[in-house]
Amino acid sequence: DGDETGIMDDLLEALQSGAAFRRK
Amino acid sequence: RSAVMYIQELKTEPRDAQLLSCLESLRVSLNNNPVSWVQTFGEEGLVLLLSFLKKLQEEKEEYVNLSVGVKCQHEIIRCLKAFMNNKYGLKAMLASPDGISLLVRAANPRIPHMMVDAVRLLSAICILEHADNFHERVLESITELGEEREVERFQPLLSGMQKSNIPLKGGCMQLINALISRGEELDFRVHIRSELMRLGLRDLLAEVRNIENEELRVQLQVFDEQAEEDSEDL
Repeated sequence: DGDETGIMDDLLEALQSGAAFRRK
Repeated sequence: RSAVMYIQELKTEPRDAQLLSCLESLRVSLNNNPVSWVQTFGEEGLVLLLSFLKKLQEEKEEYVNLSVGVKCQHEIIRCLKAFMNNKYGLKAMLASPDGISLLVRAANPRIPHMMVDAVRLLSAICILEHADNFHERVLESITELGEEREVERFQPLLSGMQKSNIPLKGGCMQLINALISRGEELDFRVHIRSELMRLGLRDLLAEVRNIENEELRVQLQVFDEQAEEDSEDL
């Protein structure tokens, strides 16, 4: 399952937009 | 060049301009090739990158911003970001014994442009959903470095916030938010926040609020909202 790419880009985007911090 | 050729070149222990040129080209390859290429570069390549980073960090920091060594360190951080941009690379980096601690050391306020990239990667590691609670490992590494240097553990983050570099201010706030938000216990979150405030974040926040920058605005809003929610719970 090592094929998934762009993981770091997605995490950085979620952090920058604030989405990573929204309570689920 | 193939992944194996980069490994061979790094094994010849290039220095200065030769190392920098190899790293710049490696970063482009890591970014533009399929995951199978990154897998071939593999743990062996990662170990080489981390050991170069460690050696460069231990070199004397004289004329720090002018040296090729600093450029090489920054280029390694960029290579690590590219390497970690897929499941395989991310897992390998997190499994390496000193990957996180070397990133924490790269969050060096004397090299602001590199610190921005390092704090962003650390923030991303903090928010990973994983049983291993990576935010705790990041915090442990931050604590260890503070103890080793006999300074307050969050001093580098606060120093980063004091720099004129606006993306760095945003990156530092992002890491602060990531560390706090992943704490499951209310006590933990309140403790970290008050430790930062005591160290000078309160005054810095007042200054930073006057800066017009979208990224910074988002991070300040997150910080305020989380503090408010916790204070209500308290």
